[in-house]
Amino acid sequence: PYIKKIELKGFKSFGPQTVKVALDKGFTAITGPNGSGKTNIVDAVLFALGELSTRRLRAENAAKLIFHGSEKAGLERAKKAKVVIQFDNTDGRIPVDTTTVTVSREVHRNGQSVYRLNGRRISRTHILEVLSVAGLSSTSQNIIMQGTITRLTEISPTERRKIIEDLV
Amino acid sequence: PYIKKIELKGFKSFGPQTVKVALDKGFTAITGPNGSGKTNIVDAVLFALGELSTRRLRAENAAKLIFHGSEKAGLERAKKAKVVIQFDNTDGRIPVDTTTVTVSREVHRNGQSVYRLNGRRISRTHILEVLSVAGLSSTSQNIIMQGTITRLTEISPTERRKIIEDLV
Amino acid sequence: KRKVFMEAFEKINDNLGKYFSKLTGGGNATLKLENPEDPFSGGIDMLVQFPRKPSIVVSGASGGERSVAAVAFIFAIKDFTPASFYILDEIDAHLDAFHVSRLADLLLEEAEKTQFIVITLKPEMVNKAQKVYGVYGRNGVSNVIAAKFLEVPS
Amino acid sequence: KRKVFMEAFEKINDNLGKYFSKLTGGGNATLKLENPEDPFSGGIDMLVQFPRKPSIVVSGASGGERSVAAVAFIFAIKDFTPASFYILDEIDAHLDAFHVSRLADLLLEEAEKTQFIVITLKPEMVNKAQKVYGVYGRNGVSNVIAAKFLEVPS
Ligand SMILES: Nc1ncnc2c1ncn2[C@@H]1O[C@H](COP(=O)(O)OP(=O)(O)OP(=O)(O)O)[C@@H](O)[C@H]1O
Ligand SMILES: Nc1ncnc2c1ncn2[C@@H]1O[C@H](COP(=O)(O)OP(=O)(O)OP(=O)(O)O)[C@@H](O)[C@H]1O
Ligand SMILES: [Mg+2]
Ligand SMILES: [Mg+2]
Repeated sequence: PYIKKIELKGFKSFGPQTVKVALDKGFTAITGPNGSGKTNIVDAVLFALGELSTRRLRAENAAKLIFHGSEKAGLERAKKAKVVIQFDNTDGRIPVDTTTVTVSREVHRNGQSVYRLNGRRISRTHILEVLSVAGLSSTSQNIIMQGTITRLTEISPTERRKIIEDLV
Repeated sequence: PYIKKIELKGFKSFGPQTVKVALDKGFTAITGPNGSGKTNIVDAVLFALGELSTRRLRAENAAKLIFHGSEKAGLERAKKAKVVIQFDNTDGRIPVDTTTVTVSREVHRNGQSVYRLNGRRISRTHILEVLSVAGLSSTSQNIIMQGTITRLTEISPTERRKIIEDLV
Repeated sequence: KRKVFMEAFEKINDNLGKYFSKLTGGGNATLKLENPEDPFSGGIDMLVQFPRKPSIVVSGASGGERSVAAVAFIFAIKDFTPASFYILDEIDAHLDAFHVSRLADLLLEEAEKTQFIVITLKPEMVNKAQKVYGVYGRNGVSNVIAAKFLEVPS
Repeated sequence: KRKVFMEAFEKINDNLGKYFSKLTGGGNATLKLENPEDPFSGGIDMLVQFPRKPSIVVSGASGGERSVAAVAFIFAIKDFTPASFYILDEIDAHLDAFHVSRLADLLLEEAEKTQFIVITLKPEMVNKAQKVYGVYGRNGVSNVIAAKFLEVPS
């Protein structure tokens, strides 16, 4: 399953109007100025895949994931942050009988999260089970965060062995 | 005092033929492919200013600072590594009575270093004393090594206080 | 456990050589067990050989050269646990223009069977992508526009 | 000791604001003592405000924004212990084109009284320098050529 669309609403620097990023298979580049919100899109994908560590999402707590408003743009703080990811499931690896699988997560100011699979509410445990069948998780090796390469250039031989050991 | 010239001979990736870099006051950019030898020039300046830590010079030991030869270029390993720095001393801050002050250091395969000031041999302790009068040293804040900015973006408030504390 | 580990090691080592060669245009990289008899008691070193240069331990290479080796290692692991999409956030920050465009060529080749979403500030990378999105902020609010011929925003 | 420290703190704080504003085209940055009564018992936080954005603690900014703040901090310290030359090795690696060219402008301004030797892979930096050297390796042997109109080598 690859990503067909990412929708962000009230998530970090993304405001109350839903922003949609339609993606194809193949090689897509995302570029833009410093601080424009590129890495926030990566955080959004980790968030929708159930990432619990707010530190990994670079936020002090769950409430800080919600758009904090903008005086200059005349926008209030959002009530919730919502991310929707549409996967292409034509290879059927996600054990759901639709060729497009939609996963969404929203977090409210009280820190509570609501997960949905194809629009229907589902528990976090259940959705993680479904996604893990297709190898989808917020901790899998296929998302390389900013700064990882720099850290990898400084690892010791022992750490390098541990990386391979953890894979098996 | 600013740097008027850097000469490298047999120092790290610089071969037996002396390479000269003439510098003006003002803003000079040094560019080039990965691994071409840019940071080795910074190591050369630290070396000439008396840096003793081979780790800081990114070498396993003093002998590894010497050009290790190149089969493809038909060049043997050098016998010694030598760096010469010519400072402009028109402001007289280096307590030597010439308007150009030449500092040089060479290291031999046995790890022994030979320092010279304006061509005359001098002990390491003595040359460091002379240079420190003008604020010149291999540990002063005016040489920012590759990777320092990335490390600075991750420091804690306590570390930031320590940096300022160390300055006074 | 040892057998499974050694199989993984061999496969990743082969892949490393393949990807490093593609990224450098003919170089080679290999992994070396510090203690082949008992791999878990030692580490794994990496030897890199850039085109027309001698083979050295990766810790002795330049900052950018070590970045190239790290990217090759990430690709080598990828084949071991394949996924259908990858998100790479500024993995090209310390690469020079030559290595960025080699990496872009590699991504184009691999993109036939895998989706790559690559965040980058480098024009050589943006120019080779099949699709480009520009992210921009206005008064602290982010937005995204699709644009193939987008210049790297300044 | 406290008096000397506080004097340094005030001066560096003023400089930080000045340099950050130049680097960002109108932003502001300030240092905050965690414990103003007894500075040595707490740390020093940094608040940054990028143009048309709210002021935030620097740890909450993006990777590139934190780089900009770190560069401003380096410049702020520079004035406290002035030297007649500076060597800066790829301090612009995570900056976008806008911030690189602001940094280049700042270096040009400061270069009237101080020598800057800047190692960079960014074309915006090379293009604004008063003098450019290209370093290249051939078969593992480094060499240097002076060239003003040198393209960033690929
Ligand atoms: N004693 C030596 N003899 C020959 N070559 C050496 C020696 N010591 C180091 N080198 C080589 O010098 C190169 C490193 O150069 P350096 O770190 O200056 O590159 P750089 O131009 O700064 O590259 P980057 O853009 O990646 O930072 C390495 O390829 C290393 O193998
Ligand atoms: N809850 C929030 N509400 C509004 N803005 C936020 C929120 N959380 C983070 N931000 C802002 O998002 C910005 C960071 O964006 P991000 O890290 O995605 O930038 P980037 O495009 O990756 O930049 P770089 O090129 O520097 O890596 C910061 O300026 C930060 O202040
Ligand atoms: Mg980022
Ligand atoms: Mg370097």
